[in-house]
Amino acid sequence: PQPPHSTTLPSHFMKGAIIQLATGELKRVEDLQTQDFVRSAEVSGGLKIDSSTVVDIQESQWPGFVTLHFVVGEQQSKVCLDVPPEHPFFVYGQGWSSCSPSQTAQLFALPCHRLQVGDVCISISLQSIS
Amino acid sequence: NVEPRSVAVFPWHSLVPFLAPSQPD
Repeated sequence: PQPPHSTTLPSHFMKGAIIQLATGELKRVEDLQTQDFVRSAEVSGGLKIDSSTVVDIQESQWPGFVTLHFVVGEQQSKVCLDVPPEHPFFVYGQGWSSCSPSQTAQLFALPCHRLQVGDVCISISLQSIS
Repeated sequence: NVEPRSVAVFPWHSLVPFLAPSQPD
């Protein structure tokens, strides 16, 4: 397997970063709510929001990373992701969450909950054409 | 003179992972 391609996260997770929703509305990253993602997917076309449930969190084979195991969408597909522990995910009804909220706070000043098995994260996929 | 600061604006979909299920063979 290939190692994760980057050890630095983009600055859009930095507290105060300006995010443009698909409606055109601008919000700060820390102010985003579940509905902002849902609404954006609805109006963007071609993208759909999936519910991705965390089923396992393990140490990665790559130093400094964790491996997250998700089951994704209605089909309950299994997907693994190697990410740095400070990587934030948006959990339904809870908001930003990471495996290491303290590191996320240190690097991005973004307040986070601790990501746990059973959390349901927002992810996106391509909308299938019927 | 104060130069206007450019502010980066990021698209919403850059914040959430793209988790495409692997296609069955």
